[in-house]
Amino acid sequence: ACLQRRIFYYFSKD
Amino acid sequence: MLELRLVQGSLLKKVLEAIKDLVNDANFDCSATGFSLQAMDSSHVALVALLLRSEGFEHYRCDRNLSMGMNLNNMSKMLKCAGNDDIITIKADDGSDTVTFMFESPNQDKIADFEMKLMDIDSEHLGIPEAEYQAIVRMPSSEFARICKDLSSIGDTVVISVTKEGVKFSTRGDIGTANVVCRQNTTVDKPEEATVIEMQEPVSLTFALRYMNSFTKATPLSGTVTISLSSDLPIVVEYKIAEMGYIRFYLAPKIED
Repeated sequence: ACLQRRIFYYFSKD
Repeated sequence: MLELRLVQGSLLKKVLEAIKDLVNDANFDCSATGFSLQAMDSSHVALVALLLRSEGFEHYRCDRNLSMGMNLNNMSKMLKCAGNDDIITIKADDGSDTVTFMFESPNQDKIADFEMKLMDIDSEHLGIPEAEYQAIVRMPSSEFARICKDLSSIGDTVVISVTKEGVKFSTRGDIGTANVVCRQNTTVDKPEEATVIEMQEPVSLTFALRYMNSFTKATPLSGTVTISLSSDLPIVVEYKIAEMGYIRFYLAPKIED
């Protein structure tokens, strides 16, 4: 099974 | 006061077609740099970043930084009313809750204006770090679109692997498997037909094809697409917009649970 990562995991809030 | 005159209005029409299915509402930011947008899809899995530089507009007046919240589906409806050869001017007054799109036919015999309501959008602006990518592939955008479309009829995810042999797109589904390998090919008639692979080290990542197919709606904007991959970063699928800027799609990978 594959887990879909979210963008937040990589990019932080400005 | 904001007034942006874009002679090649079709560019803006194409931009909207490229992003309206991925993002519902977004803030368009206007500054001295240009007209830009950063927005995520509702699942927060993909992010789109658009820049149309001020120098690309025939006339660019932006007295102060302005953020305009727009429903992209409604914006698309309005821009569809512009002819492909029309000059499009975007106008907004300070503090106004509307934006006006003015369409001029090339010989000035028809001028139309469409006023659209703006909306308050509480969006999060993300910091995208500068990164060195393990592999960067530049290929014809139509070829990339074809591969994504073909593979999505077989499976739901694509594994993109870059080795010194080339770039491989693989999928598997209930009916079977599919692999498409594109080798570096620079012996072509036109530069936009080339496939160029810059690889620092081999990389292999898995992505949802649904999003990849959505990104390929930007194909009419550019003859080539640039795909940047690193094992610990979202993929970047970039379409350069001639003389003006870019549209970049970031997609978080799927990882083994």
